[in-house]
Amino acid sequence: EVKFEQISPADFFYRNRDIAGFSNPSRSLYTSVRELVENSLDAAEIGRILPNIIVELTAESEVEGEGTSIYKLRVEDNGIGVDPNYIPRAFATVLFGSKYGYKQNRGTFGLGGTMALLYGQITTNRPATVISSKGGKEIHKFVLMIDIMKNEPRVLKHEVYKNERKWRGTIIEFYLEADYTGSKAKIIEYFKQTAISNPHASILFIDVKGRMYFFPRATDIVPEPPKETRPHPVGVDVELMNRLIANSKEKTLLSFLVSNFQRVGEKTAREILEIANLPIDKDPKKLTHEEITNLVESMKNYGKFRAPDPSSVSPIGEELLRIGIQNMLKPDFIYVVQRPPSSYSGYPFVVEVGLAYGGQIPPIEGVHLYRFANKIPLLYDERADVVWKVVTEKIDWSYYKVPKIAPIALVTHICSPKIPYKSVGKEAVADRPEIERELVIAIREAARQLKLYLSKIEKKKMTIKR
Amino acid sequence: EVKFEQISPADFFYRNRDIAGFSNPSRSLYTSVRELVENSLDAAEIGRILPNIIVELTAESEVEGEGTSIYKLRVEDNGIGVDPNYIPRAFATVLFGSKYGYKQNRGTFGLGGTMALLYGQITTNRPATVISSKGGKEIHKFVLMIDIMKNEPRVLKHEVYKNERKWRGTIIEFYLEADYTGSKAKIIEYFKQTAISNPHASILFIDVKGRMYFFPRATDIVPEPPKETRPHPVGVDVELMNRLIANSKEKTLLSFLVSNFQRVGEKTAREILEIANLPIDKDPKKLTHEEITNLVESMKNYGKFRAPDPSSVSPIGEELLRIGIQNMLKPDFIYVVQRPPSSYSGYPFVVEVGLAYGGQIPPIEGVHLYRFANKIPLLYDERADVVWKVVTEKIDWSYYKVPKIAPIALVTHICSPKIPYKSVGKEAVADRPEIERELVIAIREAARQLKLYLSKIEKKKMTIKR
Ligand SMILES: Nc1ncnc2c1ncn2[C@@H]1O[C@H](COP(=O)(O)OP(=O)(O)OP(=O)(O)O)[C@@H](O)[C@H]1O
Ligand SMILES: Nc1ncnc2c1ncn2[C@@H]1O[C@H](COP(=O)(O)OP(=O)(O)OP(=O)(O)O)[C@@H](O)[C@H]1O
Ligand SMILES: [Mg+2]
Ligand SMILES: [Mg+2]
Repeated sequence: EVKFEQISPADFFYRNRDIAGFSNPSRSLYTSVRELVENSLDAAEIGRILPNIIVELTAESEVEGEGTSIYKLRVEDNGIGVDPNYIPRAFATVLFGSKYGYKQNRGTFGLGGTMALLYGQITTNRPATVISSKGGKEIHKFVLMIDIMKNEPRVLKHEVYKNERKWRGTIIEFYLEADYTGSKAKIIEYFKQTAISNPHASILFIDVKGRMYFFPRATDIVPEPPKETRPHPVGVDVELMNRLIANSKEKTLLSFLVSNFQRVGEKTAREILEIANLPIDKDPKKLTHEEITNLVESMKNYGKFRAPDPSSVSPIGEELLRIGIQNMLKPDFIYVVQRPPSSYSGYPFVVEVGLAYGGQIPPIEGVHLYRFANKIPLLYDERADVVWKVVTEKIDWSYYKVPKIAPIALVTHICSPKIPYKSVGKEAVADRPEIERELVIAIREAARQLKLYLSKIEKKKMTIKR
Repeated sequence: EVKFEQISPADFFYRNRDIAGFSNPSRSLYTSVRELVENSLDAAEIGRILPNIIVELTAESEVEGEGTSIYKLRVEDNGIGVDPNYIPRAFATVLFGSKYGYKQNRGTFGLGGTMALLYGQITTNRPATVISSKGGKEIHKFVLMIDIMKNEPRVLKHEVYKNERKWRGTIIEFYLEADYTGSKAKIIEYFKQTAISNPHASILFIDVKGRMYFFPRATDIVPEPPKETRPHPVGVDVELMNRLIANSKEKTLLSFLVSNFQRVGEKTAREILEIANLPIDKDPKKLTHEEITNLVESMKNYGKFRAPDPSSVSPIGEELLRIGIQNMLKPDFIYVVQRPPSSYSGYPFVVEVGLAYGGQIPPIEGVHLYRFANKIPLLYDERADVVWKVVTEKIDWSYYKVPKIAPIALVTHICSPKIPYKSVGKEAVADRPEIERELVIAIREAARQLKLYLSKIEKKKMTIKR
């Protein structure tokens, strides 16, 4: 009568695909496009490549009575490509990926690319094609399906070609039931906003009608990529400690602590081990259960660590953010601020904010909000986002002379090796107090500048009247 | 340089535990309590048992400098118990559970109980204890830890006792680092609201100070439990069809369709197969890839199915909902409405709404909102919920004579074999158009009654003045 089952993670995300952003045919098309484009941008970033991305949507057939169609979605990039030994699992297995390390990436879950292909497969029963080369002698082409119950790839075909022109990159092609009319505006908006957070990327979008939308790069400068760093001791827990010990080759607790955590030098390590009452030369693998718990507690309570190393973070930068906002919104006033690095729960993060006013911004009651996290535009779940909370509850816009209806826009970017997303759909950021505080400080600084500007405009009007 | 990893689902939810509701020590205590209480309520429901649940929190030790403590959390119920063959995986493996069928349960993901124990384990390094009996000859006691990287239980101890007093139920005991002061109000509120949606449950809560909070049952009537039903054809996709075919013993397409889907009788099955151009006596296991796709398309476009069978749904009921709201809010006015069953994406659902005014309700700008889904109180993420969207955007309260500041409260309950939660944290329901529509209709009906009541009150005041 009580029937127990174990389900695979692919099965879990198949059953709950709305949580991953596949809730209806138009949203599913949007999510598929963004997941693949974000993968392409990550692939360029690792190789310090100027990204060239082509997104092509073609209509295959109408689906009667549904208002949807079967489309072919093809995304091509010039990124670093995928090692053929990993292609099947990278695209047909969930919880498999290369972005689990401690540094800022667009991707984070090991889920998005596979979910797009999974959605296509369950709505069309057709396999996906992945073609990739790392720029070497060979180009590999795989035709794949996903065994959802086992969370495994099924390789239907694998062909290898000579890479005569030394091509490097990845092409994904798959079919899905979708509603382009319902998602077109969001998809175009996604590309426009991606241009702000990735000004060095060139994106071409060809839609079902053959219309071309070209988003040229605004700069040839490749941003400094983030570096992988060690975890910060403030974020440690017993599980992490156990894993670090299991993987460690260090012979003493002193060298173990220094080499496995950032911001832990010899002096700090000695102090921690003194608090934990552990000898500095003990073999980490010989620690008892209680000693490990004690060590973790001592690290969490030490309280004197330097702030986390921000080299695992890669912001947009004030100048490029200004250019991007100028190009997209064409305002009269613009003020951009990049906050110094801060941290939450041991994770470093940087907040960047741009406030724009006037010009071609349409007047609105409230504020036009453009939210970014790790250079990804967030176009859904605005009300659930920490930025919305700050803008509506912590900023009194009238104090800064902003009228109730005003041509005002706010652009926010939060970047970190770990963004506290509220859901695997990556559309809203949770209101961690440290992040909220940084946003408040940054937005108020920009709002003060706006107040000065609006006062000047006011004065000019008075002068003209007389 | 690019390092690929496969992570287990336990590892995934460990790394992203904030998404599952374990974002900080006070929220984690709240989530642990709710996940275990919901498991106990589900266990009573299956056995048509009047639930007696005891939740006991004891402080073990202070955690210096953190404002948190190590607590022991113990939850005991008189539910149907757990088969000892399944206890280790039920509580120490994620994506393992008994609630994956097509009927309304509080649990749905196979995740919650294990996540509470996982959080306890990573913050205290201590094992959990599960004691259970199905009322037979034996009581089984397991001491468990979770191997997070493998998503497997580690049984440290397994003892069997004679069940001399024929006890039936389950006891969970584990340790976790938490902040009771920060979550106390929410935990008490959770119990109060659970009494509304589960008026037949009796809950005793003993907190860290030894204070007892008793929530007695308001009725001895056990609600009609939901029944498992076949999937509705409107929700079919290729993956589901492939699995049904693989598991089916039916020899013909006709009997296959009739026995695997609700609302498909012989006549309907014949019409579908005619549209799909498939012979009624074909062996389902002999269908080609294309034929399966074609069959799924024909079913999705058939358009003439009867609405989904609501016997997989178990609402609170108008009378019990009224009693619960009366007890909790003590209003002067109360109006309750249960909508007829509706459906979204092939899933039946029922909306129940209670509107209360005056009496002991404190005046508020807006509306006090009490949201429920599958008899679970939702206390977080209000702004992300479909009910918030309806209450703030689709209902013009002033039209119903409700003043800007008013003693008004709205209680909403949505129940379905599948609730479209926005996240695995189960705190907000997505705005499916069909659900939104039912909420609007129900709330407007109640609001019209409130308008009549407020007009009467108005008239009386006028009469008294003269
Ligand atoms: N265009 C691409 N070029 C190179 N590698 C890619 C590309 N697309 C995907 N990959 C590889 O496949 C892996 C899996 O991709 P997938 O989108 O499923 O997960 P992810 O990007 O790691 O995380 P997320 O779920 O957050 O997107 C990536 O980690 C990356 O290594
Ligand atoms: N108190 C209990 N009595 C009986 N069975 C229980 C109890 N608690 C848990 N179980 C069993 O253990 C399984 C796993 O519980 P868990 O909370 O992890 O997942 P779930 O309740 O199925 O889904 P969810 O993640 O949505 O809570 C349940 O499906 C149920 O069969
Ligand atoms: Mg990705
Ligand atoms: Mg549960």
